Amino acid sequence: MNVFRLAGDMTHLLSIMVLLLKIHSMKSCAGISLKTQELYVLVFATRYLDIFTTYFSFYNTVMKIVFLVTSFSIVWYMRHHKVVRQTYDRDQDTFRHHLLVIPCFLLALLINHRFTVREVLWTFSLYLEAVAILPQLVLLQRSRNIDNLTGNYVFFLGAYRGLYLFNWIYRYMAEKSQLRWIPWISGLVQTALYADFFYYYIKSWKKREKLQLPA
Amino acid sequence: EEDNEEHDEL
Repeated sequence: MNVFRLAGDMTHLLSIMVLLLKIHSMKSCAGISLKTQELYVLVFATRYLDIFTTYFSFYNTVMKIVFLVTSFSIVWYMRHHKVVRQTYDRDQDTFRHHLLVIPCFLLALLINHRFTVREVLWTFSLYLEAVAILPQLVLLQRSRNIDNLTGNYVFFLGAYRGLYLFNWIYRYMAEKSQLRWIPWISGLVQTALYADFFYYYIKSWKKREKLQLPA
Repeated sequence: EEDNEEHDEL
């Protein structure tokens, strides 16, 4: 495993830890989109089904279990925890996320590496992950107060796929890996969606001001 | 198996 891949995974893990920290310590999920979190549950559930069929490494298995358990528990907290669920910005989080699922699934049926259940589900998870942040970005834009933990959560979540892009370049150049257009293009789209957010995040960080996105 | 190359990623 190269350094970009490891950094990407750690950033991904860090983003989830930041979100859990917010939920546990502040007992709040204000500014967090349940729609995006539900999409992540679907992304991880469809991508990591192979933990039951294929073994890669201890690291791989543990990380997959961590992502599955944490994504399910975040949704549980937001929906059912008696304090946390009252802080959910239900009225602002109106993105119709179901509308993302069907096109991604149809695209996965049409464009995939191999027409098998495992490959189609894997491909679907890549397409869906690329756009899963959209409800969260819309909610952030509507939020007047973005607290630090929420801002950092989205930043780390965006940085993770950006680091994967470097990992793929490295693997292609140094390890002579095959051309893998499906994850590459999905990852590029995913990272590009954060461009605007990154710009304002870094700007506010430099000026030491509170993060606010223009409406 | 070639398919497994990309499935080792998260």
